[in-house]
Amino acid sequence: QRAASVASKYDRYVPSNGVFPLGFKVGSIATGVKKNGQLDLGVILSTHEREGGPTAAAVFTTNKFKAAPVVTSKARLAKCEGHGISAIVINSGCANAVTGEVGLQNAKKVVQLAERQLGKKDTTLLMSTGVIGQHLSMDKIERGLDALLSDSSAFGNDFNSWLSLSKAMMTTDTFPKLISSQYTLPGGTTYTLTGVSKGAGMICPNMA
Amino acid sequence: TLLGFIGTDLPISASALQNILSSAVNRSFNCISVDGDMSTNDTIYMLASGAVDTDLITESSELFPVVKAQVTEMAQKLAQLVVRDGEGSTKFVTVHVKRALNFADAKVIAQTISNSSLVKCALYGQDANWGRILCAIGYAQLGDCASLDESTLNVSFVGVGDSEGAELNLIVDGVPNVNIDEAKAAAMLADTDLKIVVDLGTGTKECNFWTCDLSHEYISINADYRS
Repeated sequence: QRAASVASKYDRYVPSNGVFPLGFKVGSIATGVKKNGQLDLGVILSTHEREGGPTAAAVFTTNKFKAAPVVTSKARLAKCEGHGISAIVINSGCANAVTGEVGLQNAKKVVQLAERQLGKKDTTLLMSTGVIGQHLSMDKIERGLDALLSDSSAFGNDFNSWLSLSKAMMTTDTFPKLISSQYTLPGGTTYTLTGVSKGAGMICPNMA
Repeated sequence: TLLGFIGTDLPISASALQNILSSAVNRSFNCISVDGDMSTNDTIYMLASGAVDTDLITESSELFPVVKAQVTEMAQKLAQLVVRDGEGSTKFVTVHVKRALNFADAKVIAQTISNSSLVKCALYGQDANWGRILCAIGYAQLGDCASLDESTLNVSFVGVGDSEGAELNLIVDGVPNVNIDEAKAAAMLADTDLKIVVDLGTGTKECNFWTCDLSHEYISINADYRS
């Protein structure tokens, strides 16, 4: 009965195609943090070169005990005031939360590893989700991130790339959450919005 | 934990983008609950690549409110997908609190109903237990009770999807409807989707909040998650 329910949710809520915004590429990989080879690391790249770079905005948990990726990314965004962010690294399976100074160092290490491969500095944000109170498996994350970022063919701006990204974020989710829409503004400009989300438990956000 | 990302190819100034995202989140991701627990990791990012060749959108642009509304609509759909996938959930419930004095009161009441374990158990059991809804309204942590007036309080179940159009008035102007059509209630509560409407009758503000029921499955998933 449960399997049937999961299958019907997948059919009802997961699209089979989409439209995706110009200036982005996304990639994902299985690093081995999640069991049975599931995707557990995703990277979003903003590839459009424009003066001042892309703009970024964020809302974060108001839980007093913020996880290391939240602390690290909040500081990054405060410093750059929403300018020049061109990469977001997302890992699932381990939340890197309640992990103290070691957790913070690991979060910074992930940023450094990404920026080393991308040849950039101070342009990366993080998101983590999964088991709380355990440290990141840095050997697996480092190997996975290197493999992903050194393979340009792993990145795309097509439906399968975005669907895989949404799967790489999942934890207890039973289906990936991906929505995309194109809009035509008064005046004729056509633009695209695409969104991915994850979550199934420990859900009562009050972000700011 | 809730994680999300919204990408667009419009050129939007940094402050306008933050304004758009914060506003959209307050009417979407901050209006959902599966289990009442707030994660240490909740994060939503939005990036604007600016790859579409058009004027930069700032807070004073004519298009700013149009884009803000479209981002809010997408954020609500993404947030609702999270609730539909709530661990062990079998029901998707919209709690619509309307005619409150202010949005904050409407949201506190909607969230309190949505986080009530007893309301969520009744939803799982397909039981039209309006007493638990009333009880949750009564303990909602409101700054004051200005939004609450028993004589103007109305609570009803409204059918969605297959039961579209059906309405069950549970409390009418503060008086419980003891002659509930149980067959009608059972039919509505058998559906996956349901809407609980709380009309406070004291103002003009409203809040839509999305939640799910609480099932045995939720406990099975979370009893040993760490392992």
